[in-house]
Amino acid sequence: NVAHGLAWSYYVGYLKFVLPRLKDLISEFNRDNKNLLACKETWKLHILLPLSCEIYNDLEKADSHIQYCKDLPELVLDRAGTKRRVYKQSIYGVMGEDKKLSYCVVEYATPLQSLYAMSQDESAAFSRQDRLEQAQLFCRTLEEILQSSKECAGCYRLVVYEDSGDSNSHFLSKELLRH
Amino acid sequence: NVAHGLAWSYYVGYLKFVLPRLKDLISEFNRDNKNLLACKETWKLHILLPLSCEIYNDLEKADSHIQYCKDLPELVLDRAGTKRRVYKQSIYGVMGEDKKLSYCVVEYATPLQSLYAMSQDESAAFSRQDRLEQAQLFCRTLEEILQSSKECAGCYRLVVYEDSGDSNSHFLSKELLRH
Ligand SMILES: Nc1nc(=O)c2ncn([C@@H]3O[C@@H]4COP(=O)(O)O[C@H]5[C@@H](O)[C@H](n6cnc7c(N)ncnc76)O[C@@H]5COP(=O)(O)O[C@@H]3[C@@H]4O)c2[nH]1
Repeated sequence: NVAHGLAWSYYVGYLKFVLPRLKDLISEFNRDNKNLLACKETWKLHILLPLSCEIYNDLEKADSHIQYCKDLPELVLDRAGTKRRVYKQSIYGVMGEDKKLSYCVVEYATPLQSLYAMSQDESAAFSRQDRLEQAQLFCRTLEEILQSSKECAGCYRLVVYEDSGDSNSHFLSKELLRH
Repeated sequence: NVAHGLAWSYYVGYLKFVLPRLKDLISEFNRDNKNLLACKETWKLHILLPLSCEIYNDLEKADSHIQYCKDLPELVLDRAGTKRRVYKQSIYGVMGEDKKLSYCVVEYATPLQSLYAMSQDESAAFSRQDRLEQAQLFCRTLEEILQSSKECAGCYRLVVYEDSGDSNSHFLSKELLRH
């Protein structure tokens, strides 16, 4: 099952070592950036999981109330023969209906982009129906893996949704702001 | 099938955009590094595919005749909400039995490391036997995908092997040197 492997790969190849270090990276960032991420409740990686698998490389295009702010400090590791491979997350300002900006660490789950690309490539023999089922399976499997992972507890928030509408519906910013 | 999804994800999420740019990155590197990668036959990504899935994060530990040299110029892209995600490959000097050093761009196929980690985690329900079958399926699927990919033609070499022995057998360096 395609999604099962992608969820495990996303966990063992990324979340398993990024999430436990996140709080330290945010503290370090706050020291150099006037405590921008003030609320410790939001010291998590917000992972966007659109079941449509429609992912914007530039999050600002998904919702004009989401604005790129800065990057967290990088995590640099030797991995599988690549010396000093770079891992980093981006911080975004999210504007609420009160026009105030809250900051959080957010990104899409990249494996959903792989599912989308597979459904576009004829040789993958992967239909739109397969893609929807696999996206649902990916979210379920990821949720189970993370719930059983002691080292990742409290370090993430999965934001699963069907359709984020157009960039004026501000669906994503509202979703991110409701804890 | 786990391996099927991992091979496709490795292609659409990495090789499909890295491989076509490789020759340009190597030319750029050569201009600043006295034409170190002299032989155009080797202007490819050598992808190590151990069927055991036993991957060293530090390639020098796999074979003492392989020595890290430098990194290629980085490829930096906005991907799925991460601003300026960094992709880079490392260049290694490979010592032949004549004691001469040849240079090439080499790394392990990262998804095999995911298969290995899955076989170690009880909740993945993934045995050593599953892992071997999936590693073989991964290599076959990757080969088929890359052979049908016009944009990647001539940009890679798959190095599939059972066991690389200990770091004194120098299996890997000999394998890399025989085109
Ligand atoms: N050698 C190598 N160098 C790279 O820079 C690289 N980037 C991706 N990959 C491999 O390509 C495939 C597709 O990648 P994708 O981004 O969709 O999934 C990735 C992605 O969702 C997440 N991830 C890994 N590195 C990062 C990162 N730096 N930023 C965000 N997410 C990341 O975790 C998944 C598994 O990663 P890897 O297990 O390293 O192997 C990947 C995967 O097999 C790479 N392989």
